Amino acid sequence: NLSDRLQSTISKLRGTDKLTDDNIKEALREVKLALLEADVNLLIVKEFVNSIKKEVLGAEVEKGLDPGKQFIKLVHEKLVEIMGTNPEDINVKKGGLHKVMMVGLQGSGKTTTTGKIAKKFQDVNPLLVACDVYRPAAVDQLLTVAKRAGVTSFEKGTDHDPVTIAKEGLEKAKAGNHSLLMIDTAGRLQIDEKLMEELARMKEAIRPDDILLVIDSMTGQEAVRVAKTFDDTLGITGVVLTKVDGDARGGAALSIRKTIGKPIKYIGIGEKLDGLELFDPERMASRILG
Amino acid sequence: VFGDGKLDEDKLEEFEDLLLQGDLGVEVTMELVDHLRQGWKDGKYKTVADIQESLKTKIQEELTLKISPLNLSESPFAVILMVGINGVGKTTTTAKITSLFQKLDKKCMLVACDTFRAGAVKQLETWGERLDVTVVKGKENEDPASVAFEGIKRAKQEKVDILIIDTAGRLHTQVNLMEEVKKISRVVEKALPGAPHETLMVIDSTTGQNAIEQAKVFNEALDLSGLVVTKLDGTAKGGVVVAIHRQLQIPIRFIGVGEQVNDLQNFNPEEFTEALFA
Ligand SMILES: Nc1nc2c(ncn2[C@@H]2O[C@H](COP(=O)(O)OP(=O)(O)OP(=O)(O)O)[C@@H](O)[C@H]2O)c(=O)[nH]1
Ligand SMILES: Nc1nc2c(ncn2[C@@H]2O[C@H](COP(=O)(O)OP(=O)(O)OP(=O)(O)O)[C@@H](O)[C@H]2O)c(=O)[nH]1
Ligand SMILES: [Mg+2]
Ligand SMILES: [Mg+2]
Repeated sequence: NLSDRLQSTISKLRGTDKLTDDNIKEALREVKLALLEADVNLLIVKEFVNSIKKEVLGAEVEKGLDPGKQFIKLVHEKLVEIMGTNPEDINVKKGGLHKVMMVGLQGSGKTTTTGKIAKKFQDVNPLLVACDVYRPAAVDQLLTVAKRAGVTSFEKGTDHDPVTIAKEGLEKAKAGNHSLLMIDTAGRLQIDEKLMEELARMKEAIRPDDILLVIDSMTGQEAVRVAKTFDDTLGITGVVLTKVDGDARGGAALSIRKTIGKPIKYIGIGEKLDGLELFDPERMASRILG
Repeated sequence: VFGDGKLDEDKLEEFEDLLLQGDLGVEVTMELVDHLRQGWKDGKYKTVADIQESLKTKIQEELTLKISPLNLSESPFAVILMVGINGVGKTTTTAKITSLFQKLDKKCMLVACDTFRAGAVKQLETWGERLDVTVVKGKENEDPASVAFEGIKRAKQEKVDILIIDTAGRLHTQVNLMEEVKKISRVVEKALPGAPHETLMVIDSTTGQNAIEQAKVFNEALDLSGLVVTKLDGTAKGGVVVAIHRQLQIPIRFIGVGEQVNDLQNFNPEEFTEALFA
């Protein structure tokens, strides 16, 4: 992990009373490599390392404090700062109608996460809407997920425009005493103009309170471009990082926070519908540093 | 992409950045760039074009394995086992490969060994209907190994040419699930010695460095015969396969370039390398 890697470079800082451009060069390089190996986007890594450098230069090495530990402490703190303060749950209240659209690339975990969030809020009577008309048996999957989560679902087969289905789902939610509307959409490439425009139309028709971008935590360098395009097109309100129960370092989380600045609300930690947790910025920062 | 021109340290850094952003990873990138820097210092490379050429050649060589073609004419039939982590495209790729073999006049049969995930069997059955192939399935939550066994039995009865077994997504860190997929493979081998003739791991091209660890664990468990890299119709370059190739020498059989049944191509090292620099 980073502290081990920094051991030899940092030991050279012992006895110095000031951190200078020269003596932290190697340490900064170690941070750069650690973040790249954790899949943080290259441009974000460069920005981060520069900001660390600015902060560290001229810093007095506190008497009695191991300069290496001080350096790592600073890196960790800076990461946590970027990761965001403790996240807010989505703002669901009984009696209101909170509308959520789930979006993201193919296979990231949208349908499963839709079920997880619904299960978490099952006491406000959620309604799940099956708006993926493309993937074989996607509607089936969403209906089964709803059943397993103990919540209601709405579907209109696969021969209708997903926006029409969403609108009808909204009407059903209003009429049926549901306080949470979760719209599951088909996975799509952020460069697919037609499908991105479909989401924009859906947003226009539904006026959601939340648009959650569901991202696989093992995503590599491309996380930035994906997040940016979804955000530019739709205005993402929050992110869910999935498959965090794996051992990917999760650098995509840092890239996304830095790029679109939206809160990471939840992490998916398993395939079952109870596998959802609130995002913990401290734990994610430690994981990324390795 | 870099125009032509004098070589300098900045230009080298531009190449380094390109490789890193393509998900080639720190180790592979540094090694490639060090080689370029050495060639530059030795006077072997003089211009940016020289560097680009050398880089393309090296990467392409890295990805070219003398591989035997897919084992398709096994007797009584060939068995292909599809594995990989969650959501990478195993089920869709199973359908694509089936369609490819049908065009070669092979009779195919599919086995739905994902007995756990919501809608998984339905998804494969839908593909089966579209392609007019039999899909062998079990009961919900049945032991996937027993469904695989049933698949072999049915394939023998119906004299198929190729049996493709689709399995549930699983993280390489889930020990019990890795044991489960090993068991599927063992049961298949017992039911038909020599099978599975191909064990293909499907990898999502948007994955970062974790794909290396995934491939290592799956390879250790199952002795993979090939990889399929999916979603290359997106903006990710899939550069992590260079490291996988280097460390594990597993041939890349196919790439997925879309969600339709025809969106499968044979892996072409030259095209893949060109795309890295596009
Ligand atoms: N281990 C693990 N698996 C997950 C998690 N979230 C989702 N999955 C699995 O990932 C796979 C894909 O999940 P889906 O919910 O179908 O993904 P999707 O985004 O709806 O896929 P498309 O609709 O095709 O774009 C499934 O096998 C899920 O069980 C998670 O947090 N951990
Ligand atoms: N754009 C694109 N999408 C793909 C490709 N291959 C698969 N997909 C999509 O990725 C999503 C997941 O595909 P699946 O075939 O269900 O993946 P899987 O590995 O079987 O998923 P699990 O069984 O849940 O682990 C679906 O939306 C597919 O349409 C590809 O090459 N390009
Ligand atoms: Mg889905
Ligand atoms: Mg599948």
